[in-house]
Amino acid sequence: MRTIAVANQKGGCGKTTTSVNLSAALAQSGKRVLLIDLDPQGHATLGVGFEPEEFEKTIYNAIIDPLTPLESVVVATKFDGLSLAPSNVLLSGAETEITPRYARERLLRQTIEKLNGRYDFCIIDCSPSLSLLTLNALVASSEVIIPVQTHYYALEGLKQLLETIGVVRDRFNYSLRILGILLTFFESRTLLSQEVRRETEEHFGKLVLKTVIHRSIRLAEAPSAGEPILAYDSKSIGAREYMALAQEITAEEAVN
Amino acid sequence: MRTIAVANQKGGCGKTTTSVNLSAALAQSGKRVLLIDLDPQGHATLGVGFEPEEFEKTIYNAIIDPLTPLESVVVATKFDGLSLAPSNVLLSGAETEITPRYARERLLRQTIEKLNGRYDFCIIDCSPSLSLLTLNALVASSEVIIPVQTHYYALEGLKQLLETIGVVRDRFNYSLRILGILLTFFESRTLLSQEVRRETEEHFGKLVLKTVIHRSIRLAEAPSAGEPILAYDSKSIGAREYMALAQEITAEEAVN
Ligand SMILES: Nc1ncnc2c1ncn2[C@@H]1O[C@H](COP(=O)(O)OP(=O)(O)OP(=O)(O)O)[C@@H](O)[C@H]1O
Ligand SMILES: Nc1ncnc2c1ncn2[C@@H]1O[C@H](COP(=O)(O)OP(=O)(O)OP(=O)(O)O)[C@@H](O)[C@H]1O
Ligand SMILES: [Mg+2]
Ligand SMILES: [Mg+2]
Repeated sequence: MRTIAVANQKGGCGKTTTSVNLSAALAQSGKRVLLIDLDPQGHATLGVGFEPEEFEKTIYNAIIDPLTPLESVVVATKFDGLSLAPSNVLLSGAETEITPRYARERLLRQTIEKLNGRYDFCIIDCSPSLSLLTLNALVASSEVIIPVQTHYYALEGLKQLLETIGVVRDRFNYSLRILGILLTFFESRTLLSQEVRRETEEHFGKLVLKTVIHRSIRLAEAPSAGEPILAYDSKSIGAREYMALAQEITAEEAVN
Repeated sequence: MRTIAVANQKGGCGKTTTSVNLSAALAQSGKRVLLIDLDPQGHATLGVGFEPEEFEKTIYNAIIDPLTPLESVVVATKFDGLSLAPSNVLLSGAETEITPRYARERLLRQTIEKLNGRYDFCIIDCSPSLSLLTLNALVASSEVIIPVQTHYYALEGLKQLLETIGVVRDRFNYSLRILGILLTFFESRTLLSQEVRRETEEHFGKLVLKTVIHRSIRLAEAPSAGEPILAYDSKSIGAREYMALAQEITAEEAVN
């Protein structure tokens, strides 16, 4: 199983949109996918059609209680091949609860390791912070995708995030690799997008994934129907681009 | 002095853009304004023309060390009437450092209270989380502005945030009032924006500010020049809307 964290402390760069739509695209191409919602906002849970409040047991329980297997909180979605470990506001209590625990950064990894090969991919949607929960996601993952909005502020935070990933690799998880930087909200008509793209490719070269996600209102509409873009509007640009991303990821191993 | 927190745990909804541009608009209308950057990303610091790494002392020092007055970390910006308490990545250490401290949620309030009337407004840019730092901002503030992107996910988190503000009001800061919900990234041509606007006004009525900020690429370009929109392009829609927001806020006290 390939475990991929989708992380960036910059808010609103497309982490949830990427997690939900990449998961659905991988499932559509025949992979068995587990999507883990690791954000107390519960947006990935909403994005695949569930109400976060309806769950009594979520990823929170599997992290804080070793006797609650991850499998017991997983639910099937109405999209073939796509399962979800949901989250809701209860997860915001995890941070302080796990801080004093032994090997607190490995709790998510330990619960994922017990899954026993039921899935080909596990995609983890992270919250916009470099918190202990996000650290858990990086320690649990073999690869990380970094969505970067093609705006100025988004570029500034990238160096800090890459340094953090380097520290995680040295201290906690030597096998963590950067699968790639995914440019999002790209608008070909604006200079800003082109400049940020050029700068990202100049600084980070091969780390930048070939697939670029354009700004497209259909991607913002799909969550209100509780559907990934492939179900909401399979002919849209967003659907094609996330399918292309799934193909790019399955075609090659991580870039470094 | 009116202390206004700009907060929302949803990432990318326009907190920094609002903090920087509202501060500059208030300064342009003759107010003495202190902008506090309470996000370790340091984006408000970048937005008014500084490099976060260039600071040895930031808001971090004023929060964790009672012997470092806030005034000693404040710098003048090149925009008349606008001062900045900068931030950088060092601030990300504050969360764990202040967790064990007595009255940890009041540390920012205590340092702001010693400012002795030099400013008419203090605007606090928060990071995208309901962390102890954001709690410090809510405890330190007399009012809070909640930017809400006119997208589906943004609406979902609003109820949770309003509950949190209610808890802060009951337990820590009885004078905290909601100045208003600011709709951002509004696109009149899309149904999504109109639907989210209608739903927000239906659920939250008078709490929704009259000023609405439209999506405008000039607002995203201005930070790359290190300037608020009023300096970058004073004739743009963004500049007019943030001036209107400043007028709306100075004309009336908080809505509730
Ligand atoms: N390519 C796109 N085009 C248009 N809208 C998009 C695109 N990608 C995401 N969105 C919308 O922009 C908003 C931000 O995206 P999203 O919530 O996925 O970001 P995020 O990084 O998960 O945010 P957070 O930091 O809060 O977790 C959402 O309302 C989403 O629907
Ligand atoms: N009205 C607008 N129109 C177009 N772009 C905007 C607008 N407001 C903000 N932006 C841009 O969108 C991005 C997100 O805005 P901003 O960084 O202010 O949000 P934030 O809530 O502070 O994000 P974070 O959660 O990371 O702190 C930035 O690149 C900003 O330049
Ligand atoms: Mg998200
Ligand atoms: Mg910000």
